[in-house]
Amino acid sequence: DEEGKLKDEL
Amino acid sequence: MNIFRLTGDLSHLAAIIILLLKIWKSRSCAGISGKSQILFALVFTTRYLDLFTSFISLYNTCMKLIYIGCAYATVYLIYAKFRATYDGNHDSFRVEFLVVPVGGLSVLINHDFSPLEILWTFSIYLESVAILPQLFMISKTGEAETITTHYLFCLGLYRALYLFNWIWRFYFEGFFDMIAIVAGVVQTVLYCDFFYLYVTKVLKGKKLSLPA
Repeated sequence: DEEGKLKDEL
Repeated sequence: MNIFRLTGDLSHLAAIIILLLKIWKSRSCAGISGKSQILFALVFTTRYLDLFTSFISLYNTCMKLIYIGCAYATVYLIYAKFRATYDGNHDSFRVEFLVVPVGGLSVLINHDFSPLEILWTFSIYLESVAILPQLFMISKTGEAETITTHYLFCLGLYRALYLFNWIWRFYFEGFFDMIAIVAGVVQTVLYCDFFYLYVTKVLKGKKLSLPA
């Protein structure tokens, strides 16, 4: 899902 | 990855290294809030639980390991190795007033009511206020060592750069995460008066001292 994308941030 | 996020991560890494070296080289944690460092260790622990379940990149994994390692090493130096130099009297911020509301909020406002997501949300909210014990301690002692102000500047700058990163990602990738953005704005705003003192005093070679 789109929000999961930001989990690539520290 | 974009330039704002990269410089943000490097600024964060610099802050963590500066603090660790300051304590290690001076063999003293005077003026450092151990409570803030415990909160940061908690932030990294609850945020990086996916360290072993999802691989994003070598950079991502390495940085997470470095952050967690340095955070716990710093807590160890403060509360064990150089415990005698820990200024507990001035490090008196009641962290339960931070952890409890942040814990409640992360259960109420999150993207997904799953353990990993709630812990990630908890870490985002907690990080935005984790520096308060340190800022409170400086207001109580009325001063801060110059190296400590450089640590705080890098730490404050990192999330400010992340705000630009989120603007960049919204514009170019159409992604944004309201929880991270709101917490990041709060976190950066908390540094504003410190930023003002840092620019007007420390950068002019003066010592950072607050009107007691």
